[in-house]
Parts: sequence; C-alpha cells; structure tokens
Amino acid sequence: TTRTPEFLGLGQNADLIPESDSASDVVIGVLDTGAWPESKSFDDSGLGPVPDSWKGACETGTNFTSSSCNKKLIGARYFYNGYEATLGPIDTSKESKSPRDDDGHGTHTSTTAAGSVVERASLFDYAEGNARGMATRARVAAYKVCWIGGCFSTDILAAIDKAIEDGVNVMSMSLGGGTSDFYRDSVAIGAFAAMEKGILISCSAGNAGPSSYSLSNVAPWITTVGAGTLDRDFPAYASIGNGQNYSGVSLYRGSELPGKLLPLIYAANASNSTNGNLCMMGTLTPDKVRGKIVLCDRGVNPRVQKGAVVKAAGGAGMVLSNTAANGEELVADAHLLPATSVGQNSGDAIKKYISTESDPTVTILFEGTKVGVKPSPVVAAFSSRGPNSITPNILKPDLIAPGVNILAGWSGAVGPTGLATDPRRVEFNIISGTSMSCPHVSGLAALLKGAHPDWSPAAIRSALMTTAYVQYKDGQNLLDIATGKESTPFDHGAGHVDPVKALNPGLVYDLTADDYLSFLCALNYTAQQINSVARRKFDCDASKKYSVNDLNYPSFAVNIETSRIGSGSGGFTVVKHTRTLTNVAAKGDYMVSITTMSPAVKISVEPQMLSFSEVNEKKSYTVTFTVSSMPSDENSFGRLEWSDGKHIVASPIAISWS
Amino acid sequence: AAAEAKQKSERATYIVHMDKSEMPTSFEHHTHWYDSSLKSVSDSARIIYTYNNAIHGFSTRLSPQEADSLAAQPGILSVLPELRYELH
Repeated sequence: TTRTPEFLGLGQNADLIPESDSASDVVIGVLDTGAWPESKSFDDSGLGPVPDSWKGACETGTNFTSSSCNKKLIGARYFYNGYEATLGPIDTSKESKSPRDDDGHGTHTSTTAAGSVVERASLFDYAEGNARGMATRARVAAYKVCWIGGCFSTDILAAIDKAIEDGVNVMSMSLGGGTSDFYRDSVAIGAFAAMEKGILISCSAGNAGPSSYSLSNVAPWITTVGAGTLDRDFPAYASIGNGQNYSGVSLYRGSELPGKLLPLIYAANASNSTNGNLCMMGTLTPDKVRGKIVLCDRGVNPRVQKGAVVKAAGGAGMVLSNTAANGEELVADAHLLPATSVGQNSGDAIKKYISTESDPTVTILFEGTKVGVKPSPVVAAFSSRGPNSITPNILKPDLIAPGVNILAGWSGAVGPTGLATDPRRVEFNIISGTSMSCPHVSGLAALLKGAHPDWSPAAIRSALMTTAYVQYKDGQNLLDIATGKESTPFDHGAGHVDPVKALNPGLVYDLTADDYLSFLCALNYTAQQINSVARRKFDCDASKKYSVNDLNYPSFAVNIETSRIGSGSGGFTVVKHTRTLTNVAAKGDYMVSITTMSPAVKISVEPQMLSFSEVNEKKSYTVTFTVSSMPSDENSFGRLEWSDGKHIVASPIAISWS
Repeated sequence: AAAEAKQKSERATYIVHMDKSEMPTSFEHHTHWYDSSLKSVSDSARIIYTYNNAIHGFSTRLSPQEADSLAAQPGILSVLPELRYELH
C-alpha cells in the first residue's frame, strides 16, 4: 500500500521495526481469491531462505506452477471440492483452477499484509508512492477459497485445516457470512483450532454499516477489524451551470470531457424503470442520456457498473450521488467514463438544481491526489458496527485500521473495476472495505510476532488494542463519517491501530485456550457444542460459576436487560468484571483512571494501583459497574486506562441497555 | 434408479463434526471410522474433505433424511449445513 505505512507511523519509525530474522520467519496465511504471483509486491529480493518450520506447498494448476512461488510467496494452495460439489465443475475458461488470482481481491489483501517494497506504484498516477505491505519481511501463503460463485465453508475449513498444518503464524480472512452461534460457524471453529496452535486470526468486521448489530466474525478468539479512512483523497468536483462546485472523488483517467458544460440529467428522468435512478443494467433510455452527464443514485448494483451502464447508453459522464445509506462517505472508483462520487448533501443539491433549471449543465474537474486531509481517520460508513449480536458482553469490533481507498497489488486478469467489460490492466488498484483493513492488522500482527516471538495471539491483539487511539492529535475524539459525529466503541472498538505504540504496550491481557473454554461454559454451551468448537471433551465444572465478564478481554461490554431491572426508575444493576494484566516491560507502578460519559453508570476499580517488578508478572483487578435503569436501546461509553507514566494501557467501555 | 436420482438432486453439502474420543477400537484409523459412519446412512455419498486440524470430521453431500440419520449415529457431534461466505 502507499500512504498507509506513513499514516501508521511505520515510515518515520522504521528503525523501531525489527528487520531481524525473526521478522522474516513469520508467515501470513491469506484465505482469499488466491494470488497473482507476477505482482512486483511478491518480489523476494533480499529475503533469506524459506523458514525451516514451513511445511506448506506451492500447488500447481491452471497457469500456475511450482515456480510461481518464491521466497516471498512461499505457499499457494486452492480449495474447490466444496464449490464443485454444490455448483458443478469450475469453468476454467472463466477462472483458473489453481491458486492464481483472477479476481484481484486476494492479491490486494495479501500484498497489503506483507508485500515487498515497490517504488513509484500508482493507479493511473493516483496515490503514487512507494508501495509496501505492513510486514515487508514476512512471508505470504495464499489459500484460494473464494471463486466466482462464492466462498464455501467446506473449502474455507479445508484451507484453515491445511494452513494450521503448514505452519502459518497469522491467518488473514477478509470474508464473512451471516451471524450464527460459534459452534455453527466454520470460520469461528477453524479459528479456535488455529488460536490453540498460537496462530493469530484477523478477520474483517464486515461492510454492513452503519447499521447496529451488523458485525461478522465476532468470536473472541478472532481479531475483528473495522475500517477507517486515510488522510488521502482524490477530489473531483461536479461544477454545475449555476457556478456552484460540489466536492466529490474519482479515480477516473482517460479521455477528458470537453472543456465546457454538458447537459445534465437525473437517471430517474431518463428511464422507464421504477428504479431508474440507480442506473441498473438496461434501465437507461439512450435517446435521453446520449452526450449528457447522468446523475445516478448509489445503491443495489456496484458503483462501477452504474458508470458502465451510463457509458453503454451513450452518456458522456456520471455524477454518482450517495443516499442516506452512505451519507457523506466518498469512495473513489476507477470508472470507465468521466465520473465523480458526491455525498448525499451535494447529490440532493444537484438534484434540486436539475429539477428547478430548464437546461441543467455540469462538468467534472479532476484534481488528482490530495494528502494531509483532516480529520483522519474517520470511521467508514460501511464498516460494520456493534453491539455484538452473538455475545453482547464481548465488545466488537476490536479496532479499526485503514480500509478506504487503499492502493495495493492487483491481478493481471481483470481491470480495476472488476467488470468483464473493463479492458484495462493495472499492477495496483485502489479499493475499499473492511477486507482492506483486515490485512493491515494481519501484517501489523506479523510485525509484533517478529518482534515478540513468544507472545500469544491474545497478547498481540491486546497490544494492538490497548495502544489504539481514539483522539486526533488536537485532542478531539474520532469521528464517524456516517453521522458526522463522534464515533463510539461500537464503531471503532478500542480505536485506530497504532503499531509503533503496540510494539511496546507495557502490559497485556493474555488468554489461553482454556480461558475460551470457560467462556463457552459461561455461554451455557452443551458438552457437544463445546466439543464441536474445541475438538475435545471439556466438562464445565458444575460447582464453578462461569462468567463471560471474566474473559480476560482487553475491552469491556456491559449489556443490561432493562426488563430484568424492572420498569421503576430507582433500579440499578451491579456488574463485576475481573481482568488480569501481564507485564511485558520493565518494572512499573500503574495507576488506573476512568472516564465515563453518563451519570447513569458508576465505575470503580479495585485495586487502583498495580505494581509490577518483573517481566511476565501477573496482577488482577476488578471493575464494578453500577448501572441505573435506562430505556432500552440506550448506550453509554467510557474508557479505562492504566498508566505508569510511560505506557498507557487503555480499554474501551460500552454499556448498552437492551 | 429414479428414487436414487431424486435423492441425489435433493442433496446438500454438510460438515460433519465427529467426537474422536468415541471412535470404536475396531477402527485402526479415524478416516475408516468416518467412512463407515457415512456408509451407514448412504451407499453413494462420498467424503469431500476429511478435516484433521480445524475440526475432527468431514464434509459430504447428503439428503435431509440422510443428514438426520447420520446426526443420530454414535460419535456424531453435529451435522451442519454448508454456509456460503462472501468477500468483504
């Protein structure tokens, strides 16, 4: 990626990041659409031999040989038996029956995590810079599990099965399904086995935001990653006939519009279809759009497809307007015709202009790449949000990372829009999603693993979470682009990842597989259900009181069922959470501080000071939440911090009344 | 033949979770046990994958009746229908 290393502080702090052998011994397994091995991001110059611990393989198949792998892309496998069992034989005229990535997504995610440095990378000169993965010395193993027809749980589970056997250290999965209990969710079950082997599993939170309860991959042994913006933009203004300019974004490069205003038409007025405003395939009337710039509404079909529909109908350009679902979030696309995406407010204003002007006109002014955009990051509107619908007492997402307009490697088999009608081929592409934020965290986890080979997956996640930030440099709280207001832990989890601080967190919240088994007991899982997840018998101790609140998680979620408090205004609930901190730094005396946002919640911590005198020393504390009754669907937030003056070990707090 | 063809057309993919500790001692290897369990409910169903690390079990295509029958066999923890995931 370009820009994200600098945005994350990796560029300025290169000397802090280990480039030792231990860093190059870390293997990131990416379960996705495969890899395009010819990508310059898979160049293995300067890398030593493949780690001795590696037991993986470079499988052969369509247009993919064992020599497609090297010392960067050290493994490549493909899993299609489940896919073929359901959908029939793979059509090799449309996709490669091999690890080769015909889609681009897998190359993008894997190069984001661990791509080598490529100088002067760009997409049509947009976002130009030195592209690199987060862990440039880590190795990549690609596990192709997603095909044109989707990603099947049988294939995903087979890939996890093999990745564990192969010896990956980090597993990156930018995919998800519906929400289901952990014992029914193949990704959650496979991730449990991986976690037990010391593998950190990083998954995307999903793109179903800004709706609440929209998260995927919420098992507590998974690191769940939401998406934020960078400080980079690609401005392209819609300049309308009355002299007004409206800000938009675009990655269009190609034939320019004539240097004059062109007729502007709203798609809904150029269609006989009831949803003509969406510029769906075959819905525009060519006679009405020919030579004009068409305003289309975002939603339902892919954004780039709307551009292709306008182009096919003879349109000269497109203004793509957000609706309420996306608000002011601007996602740039490499459209096939001159086009810009504008926010809902601008879109509404342009529509009003169209409806009131007899001969509305517009042109689009492309401004290239702009960096230093403030505020940044802001939580992406599409990023899935909490509360956690499976276990409300575990706060998810865990954290956010860059996921909007991310440049990374791309497949040579498909154009930047992914459309079959796009003849262009690019080495890098710019796309958005929690798919893009997930591999950022996977790569950063690999960096931490290289620096601290003895840390458990939970310790690495803890370091990433407790050092994440929730304020801009000017002290203002992070914003949510969906609302324009401050974001909450249900949007950003612990905050935005800060890898430099994560390298030295001071204290960590560690967890073992047994802790997660106790967690399953607390969920009242049956012996069979626990066995399904853990692959072994585990008897919950009938004499022991298990509590989800005692899972040693680096964040706090308290869910109050209002019906249990009663409808009276004087009721309150007392909830206790116990946590244990492990010292991973020099000795220190840590004092606790708490911030809360609601008088309805009183929080106390006992003890208020923890003294550590040696590495790996553990100290426990208890947090007591005294929560007054509130109407259901109310939320309140806070933050608990331990600090020794050098480190700040921070945890978000989310209280919800349901 | 018609009945078998109909049954095949009704089949869906399932992931079968096995309790390895329940494997009868008569089996030398767990894969033989998996195979035998599957054969006990279907002559024609085949194992798609055998899982050794992520879960103990296998995937296969079964009719709903076969899936119910398999779920009732000893040593079977669950028979879960396959799910389709999507890229984010």
